[in-house]
Amino acid sequence: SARPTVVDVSDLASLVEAYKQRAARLVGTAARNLQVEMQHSQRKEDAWNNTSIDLVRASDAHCHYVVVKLFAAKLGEVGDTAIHSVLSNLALLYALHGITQHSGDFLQAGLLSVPQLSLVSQRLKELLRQLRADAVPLVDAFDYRDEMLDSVLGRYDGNVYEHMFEWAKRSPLNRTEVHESYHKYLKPLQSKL
Amino acid sequence: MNPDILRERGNASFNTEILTNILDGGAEKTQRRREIENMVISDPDFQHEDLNFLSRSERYDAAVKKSAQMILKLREYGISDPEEIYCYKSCVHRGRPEPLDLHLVMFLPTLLNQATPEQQNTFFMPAWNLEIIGTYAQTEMGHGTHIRALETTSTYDPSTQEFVLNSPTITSIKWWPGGLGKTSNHAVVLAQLHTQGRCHGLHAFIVPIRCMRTHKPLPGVVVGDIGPKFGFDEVDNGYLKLENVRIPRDNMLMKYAKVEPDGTYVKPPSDKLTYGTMVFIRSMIVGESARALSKACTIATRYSAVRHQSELRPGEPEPQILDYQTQQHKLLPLLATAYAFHFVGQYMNRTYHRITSDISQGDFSELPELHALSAGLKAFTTWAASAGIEVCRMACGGHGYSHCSALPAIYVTFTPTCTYEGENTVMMLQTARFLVKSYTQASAGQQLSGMVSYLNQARDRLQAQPV
Repeated sequence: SARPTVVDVSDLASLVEAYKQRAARLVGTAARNLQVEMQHSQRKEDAWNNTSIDLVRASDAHCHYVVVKLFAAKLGEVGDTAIHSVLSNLALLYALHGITQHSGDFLQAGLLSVPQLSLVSQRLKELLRQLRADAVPLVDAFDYRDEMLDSVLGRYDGNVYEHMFEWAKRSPLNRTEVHESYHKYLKPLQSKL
Repeated sequence: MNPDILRERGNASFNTEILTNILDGGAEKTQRRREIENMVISDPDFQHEDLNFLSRSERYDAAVKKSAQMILKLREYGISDPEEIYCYKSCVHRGRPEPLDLHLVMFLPTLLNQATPEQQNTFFMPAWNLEIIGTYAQTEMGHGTHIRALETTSTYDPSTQEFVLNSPTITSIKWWPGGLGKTSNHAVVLAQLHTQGRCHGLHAFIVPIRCMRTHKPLPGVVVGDIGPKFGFDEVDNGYLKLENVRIPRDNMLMKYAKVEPDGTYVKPPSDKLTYGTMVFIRSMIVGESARALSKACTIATRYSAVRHQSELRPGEPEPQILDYQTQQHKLLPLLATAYAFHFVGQYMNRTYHRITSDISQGDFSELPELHALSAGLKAFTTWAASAGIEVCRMACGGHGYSHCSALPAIYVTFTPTCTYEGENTVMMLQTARFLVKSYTQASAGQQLSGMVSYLNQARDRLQAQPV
């Protein structure tokens, strides 16, 4: 059996390694299941089809590993200390959140123990608290102008309600105080009843 | 400025401008992007009524008008860098798709990549000048991702040196291509090539579909718009039925495969040549996932900072909803995902350009891995982003359902990425094919490289360990 990987849930490099091992295990499982199916199936296409759930899972885990790996690698290019710190927290949050979403994979692979999963959850909540203060500056950094975002809710100045009311009043249905359908249908109906 | 959001900005632990520069790839790129945005946003020719208040026909009309203006102004300002053109176009159409998308992103590049020099002389300049407005007609009503099953036929007639294009069945009608319904007068049509009694598989043909003088459909061509969809309201996704339409032999794109005047078929040097366009588009889509998700996160996060709701502690004023842990748990992992995908998109862009320059020197060695990686990341990021946009929309409560939030539009514009340019499950299975092949090689002791090299380590780890 594989040597258990010691995962430090606060260390991004350790988490990248865990994602790597998870992907390796799922790829290996899919490949071996495919082999087994080949012995049962007349044709390799049937074997492939009968293993496709495992195959998709393996690809998903591979891509997930690639994303975590590239996020961690990007941090190495960031010189500014404050930005390195906030991006490191984001990367940790992304990796830990992924573990909570796919905890079965990590448990089955022996990469994490049940007590460690509680640690992951705890660490994730701490990160939410830490990142809460930077949430608006982090989206400001995407630098979408109001005209590009085209959203009353997402306005840079945050003056949502005034502009929502103005927007609604410009809606075509409000071009006339009384819509023509009143005179065409409702009023005649009322006179008949 | 809303006081809540002002206070939020005062709490920043970092300089947002520096982070913006990192996301853009440098301060100069940030500055250039803003210049282009200013150019468009201050241009009265691009102003119009809120699209949400227009009918579908009015939206298409507004989009065509802006696209026409855009082409003229791109020339006038001399903007020719692909990334800057993309930025300018995104600003003009506010990130929404537009009727000329396929002409710019598929038709012109296909002419450049797959036409002979003579064919480029014939078609490229007219297409560059919009005399020829093209689209790319591959998908059919009954066939999409599995392109080998496409039914449209192109049969070579040596007596007239022409190809006869035909839609033999209802399911072979070309269906979905953007700009096909009302905008284009030509199409690159993917069809099964038949010559000298044999079928040689899919090849590309330039087919005139509308008269270049009157814009009316040509004889044997049945073309139109496929009707309203979940989104893409500004685009005339269309249908195309070909009833034994004859085109000259020169209209088959013959940079690689050829049909001689007598009908003899000459094979292309490699079947991987068409991979390039697919890999490019899929790499681009990874960046789109980041953009769409980051827009949705921007809207939902800013709104969560100004929206007050209910009470956390009895007697205290209503708190910002961003103070609720459940709201943080919805939005902050998605914000982290948007940043992750942004960096993956930058990586894919760099890798695509590196490997295509290798290919131009005849080195195809990394193409299979890039093909597999771009397919998998396209599926992985679009599934995650599509689901994430919907979480952002619902995190805004009822107002997330209003078009004034822009979240419905972001969702319906983005979610087709899960099915076009390769349906996601099929993409994941393509990646799996490469992974299984790599795993088998690693198991046989072969040293792997690139993003799959970990499979070697996995093999070593899984070997019997000395106690």
